[in-house]
Order: sequence, then structure tokens, then C-alpha cells
Amino acid sequence: YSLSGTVWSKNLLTWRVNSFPHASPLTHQEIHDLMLKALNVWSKSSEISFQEASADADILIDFSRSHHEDGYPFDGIGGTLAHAFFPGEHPISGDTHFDDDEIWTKSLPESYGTDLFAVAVHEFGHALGLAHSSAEESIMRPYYQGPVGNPDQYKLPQDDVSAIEQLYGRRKRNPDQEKPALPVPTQPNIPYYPPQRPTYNRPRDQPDRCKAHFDAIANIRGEVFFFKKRYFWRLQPSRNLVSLNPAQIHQFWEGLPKDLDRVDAVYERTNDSKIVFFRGNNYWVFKDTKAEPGYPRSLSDFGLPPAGIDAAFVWRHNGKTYFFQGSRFWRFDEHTSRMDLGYPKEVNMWQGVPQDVDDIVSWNDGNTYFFKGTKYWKFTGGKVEADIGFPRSVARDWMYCDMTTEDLPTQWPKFRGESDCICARES
Amino acid sequence: WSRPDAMEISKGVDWLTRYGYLPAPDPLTAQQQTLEGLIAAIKSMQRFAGLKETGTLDEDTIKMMQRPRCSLPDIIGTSEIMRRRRKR
Repeated sequence: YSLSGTVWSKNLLTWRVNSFPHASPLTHQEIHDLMLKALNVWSKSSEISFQEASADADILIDFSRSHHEDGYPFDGIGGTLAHAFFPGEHPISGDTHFDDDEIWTKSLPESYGTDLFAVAVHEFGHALGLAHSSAEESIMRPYYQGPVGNPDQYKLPQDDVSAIEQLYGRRKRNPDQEKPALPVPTQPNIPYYPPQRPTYNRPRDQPDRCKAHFDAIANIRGEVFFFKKRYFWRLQPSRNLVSLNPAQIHQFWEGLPKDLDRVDAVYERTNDSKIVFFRGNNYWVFKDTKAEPGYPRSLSDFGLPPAGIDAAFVWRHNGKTYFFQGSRFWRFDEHTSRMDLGYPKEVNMWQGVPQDVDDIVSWNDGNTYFFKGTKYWKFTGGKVEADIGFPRSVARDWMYCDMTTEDLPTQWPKFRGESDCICARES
Repeated sequence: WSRPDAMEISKGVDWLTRYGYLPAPDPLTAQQQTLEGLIAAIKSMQRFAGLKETGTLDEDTIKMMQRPRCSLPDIIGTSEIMRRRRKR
């Protein structure tokens, strides 16, 4: 087994189901009971115990979807299922999140959905201080292993019993209590850390991020993707660029035509976390990084004219999807799959921005950003008037271009944070 | 099995970084991985997952990377450990 390195300094923890799935074959009562049983699995094997609380619980349980502001965005059905935060003093410590897009089931075969109890036992292991284990029999293996049977009869594997006992002490047993199942001895996991040997090899045909003029910009799972020609850059929620070098669209997004030279707009749908790409009169829907069959389809599906769009984004203020083209914009409701009445409207309703924007994103800070050329505008919260002090430089504020003037030629890389040497951050 | 294509390698690197087998990116150095570093990371992932340690993105490895799983990394604090090692 493997431990996270943090542990609760108390043996009585409080818990609460803070939110339930939007649509689930399980009732709220069933979900509540499964959570209780999953917690009790751990308390049966150690001197930890749990008490349900009405507020301020140590372990707050939520069902969330997509980016939910904790650095671990969900990704629709499959992929990532859930996560929990290790013990600690931070308010989020112990909190446990399940992907609301999964079909959560109780003791059903894998083809029906994902067994909520099995995943909950695993996640509560994290909430108590266990890390992922490579032991074959451990519930703390990172990969979903299917249903674990009747929750009332489930017993932790020996590997996990040893781990929880080490953290909180062995449960004092009555002589008639059963011993844990599967007493298979395993060796402690000793992770191997690969050596790091950075290299710097910049192809010459890639676009210059410092010149901005992006084709499309999208918030996908809490990261901002900047698309330009056949390339894209990724900005993490921490505002770090994954790399100064762009990645090739066709090596990451699978299913776009090979001769597609650029995209017009991209956004993540609110209703199912799928990602939509636009180019001209065509659009593609992606499940994660793979295009779904049956695409491209025509923009007329949205009720949009065939000339293509400049921008698409979901306004966090109201959860609606907006499409921009030239001097007009439309508002779309993902849940009814219909364009709202009264649209298109004039772009000048968004005060302070020009027409023909490159793209728009709602960022994780709750604000909305309009991009055009080398400039961007910020709209705080639900405001439709750009903040004072904008537009500002995209290159400087988003692309890590350390420049005194935006007209600085690319041939002077050291002034753009692109010098050829490798420098550690601390030096 | 056939050789992984560029897309599979790209996704594989993304996966290995996400779950702690490769260090997190640093925007100031924009570092890339060497082939040896990538092979070592793949072997580490394969060892953790109980797969044969081939060091290549073979079919079993790619299939394992596509399985539903917990969001938390398998290797905790790789970047912090790497940073300390670099300092030493």
C-alpha cells in the first residue's frame, strides 16, 4: 500500500452528501446509504469512525461535472470517475467528488454503469490518507475494477486493512468478529521516478504565440486552449502554459479532416461536456479527444447561417451558449437544443468590444474575455460592459511573452521569453 | 501490435503527465522529454498497472490508459521531488 503523507489528527470525522446526481437511477436515499456503507468499510477496519453532519463536514460529498474549480475537471462518461482530497487543514481536505455525467449504479454488472459503492470506497480511502496502490487486490488501485458485490458483505482487502490500521490504529475486535478477506501479502509500492532530461527543439514552421491573432480560444475542462492554424497551446487553470511550443491539432484531436488548416471556434457543451469544433459551415462533436461518428454536420443544426462563426462560448453567468459572427450574436440553449427567441442581436450590446472578434472564453475566475488580434477585453462577472483599463495585450498577459513592445520582432527571442537556454525557475 | 502513431504518443505523454509519471510542465523552460525519459515513465506506469514492462506504448498500455479511473495521480509530488533532485 501507499500513503499520501497526511492523516486526520482526530478519529471521529463528520460527513455529508452535499449534492446528488442530476439524473440517476439511484434515489437520494440509496446514494446516502451507499456512502454510509462505503465509509463504514473503513471504520470496521480501524479506529476511525464517522458521524453525519448537517454543515461544515470534514468529508463533503458532491456530484459535479466538467470543470468544477478544484483542479481536477471531469470529462463526461468514462475517463475520470471521481476524486477525493487527502486529509489536512484546508477546507477542501477530505472532500469527495463524483462525476455527475457517469451512470451510477448499485451492484449491477459493468455494462449498466459504474458501481457507486466500489468507487466511493476507493475515494474515501483517499479522504482518509491512502494513495494509489499497485497491489493487485487493493481497492486503491487507480483503475476502475467493476462492481464489488453486495455492499453489506464487502470487506477490505488485506493490503488496504494494513494501510488504514497504520494510519488510525487497529480496530479492537471481538473474538467472534470475522477476519479481513483476501490475506494476500504484498510488497510496499516503491514508485520509480523517471529521470528528467529537458531538451529544447523548436520546429520552424510553427506559428508565433506572441503575435496572438488566434483562430479560436476555448475553455475546455478548465484549461484555455488557444488555436492558431494547425496548432494549439494549452493554459492550465494555474495559468501556466503546458509548453511554450504548440501542439499539432491533428495529433491530439482525432477525427478532424487532415486538410483542415484551422478552426473557427471551439467550446465545451454544458449538457454533456462534449467539445464542439467549428470550421466554415461544418461542425464536429468530440467525446474527449475523439470525434463522434456522423460528423461534420451543418451549422443549420443550430439555426446559424452557413457563413461560419467567429466565436462560441458558454457564459457562466447564465449557462447559455453564445455564437458570434461579424456584428451579430445568437444565444443557444443546450438543454432544449434551440436558439433563444429574439436573436441575433448586435454585438455592440457588449460595450467596449469591436466586431469580428477572434473568440471569447469564460474563464475559471468567473469573468469573460473577448479576444481580437493582439488585444483582449475583460467583462467581470455578468457585466456586459468591458472593464476599465482594457483592451490589454494577449501576448503579455496570456502567452508569457516578456516584451517591452508588441512590435518587437520574433527574431529577438530573448526579449520574448524564448531564449534558447534552459533556465530553472528558481535561478 | 502496430507502432503507436503520433497522436497516441501525444495522448500518452498527456496521460503520463496527468497521473504523475512525467514531471509537470514548467512554462518558463517549456521542457520536452527525452526518449529515455519517456521510456522510463512508460515502464513505471506499466509496473504500477501490473503490465509487462516494455517501455513502449503497446496495445495493452494504451488500453489501460483508456480505462475509467480515479482522477488523482498515481505518483504524488513527482515535480516536487524532481525539483529537489535538480537542486542537488
